[in-house]
Amino acid sequence: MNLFRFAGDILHLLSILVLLLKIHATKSCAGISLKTQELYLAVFITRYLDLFWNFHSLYNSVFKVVYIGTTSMIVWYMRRHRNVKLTYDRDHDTFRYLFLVAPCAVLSLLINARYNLFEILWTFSIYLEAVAILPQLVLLQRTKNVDNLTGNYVFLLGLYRAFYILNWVYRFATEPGYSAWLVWISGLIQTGLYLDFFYYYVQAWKQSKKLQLPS
Amino acid sequence: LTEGKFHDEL
Repeated sequence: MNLFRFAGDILHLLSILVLLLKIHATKSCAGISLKTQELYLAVFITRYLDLFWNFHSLYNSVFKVVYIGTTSMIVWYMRRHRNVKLTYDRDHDTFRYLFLVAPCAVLSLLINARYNLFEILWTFSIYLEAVAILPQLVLLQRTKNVDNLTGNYVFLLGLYRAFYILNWVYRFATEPGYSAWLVWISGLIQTGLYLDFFYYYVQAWKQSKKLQLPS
Repeated sequence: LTEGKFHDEL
């Protein structure tokens, strides 16, 4: 465990909490992609299946439970809460799950470190996390005017990924024999998806303007 | 599953 990894995990948690608090406080989920949230829930469940038999540390176990719990709450709010579900922008959140899930499933069967069910599900979760933000980015693009909290949510998520890259660089430099190609390449692709958004986010922040994405 | 590579990151 190093400071970069810790910062990454905290930023990840913070991003989820920002979203959850926004939904809870405003009783609105306008601008939030349910597809992305459900994909993240699938990512967490397939990756953290080992929660019950692979104990690594209390830190990891607590984070796993909290990530699954908080993301479930977001999905519950968007699908079931009587007021919140009415604000869901389903007409614009039209990204097809299959376009992301199917290639990730095939890829995880073809490229994995070990051919067994849990390793393949773990690999699937790594691939799926890399692209799970896409429905959210498409929704932001479509609705143009991005409210502050949604913008902050995506920004914090991107920052979390950036810190994970620093964590890998640090581990590679300090831990003999450490390598994780599959995770590195997926992570680089994932972080790459945020670059465009980051550019506009920083521009808006510099000019202290409302974040607006170009068409 | 516990032998070999261990997934220690989240």
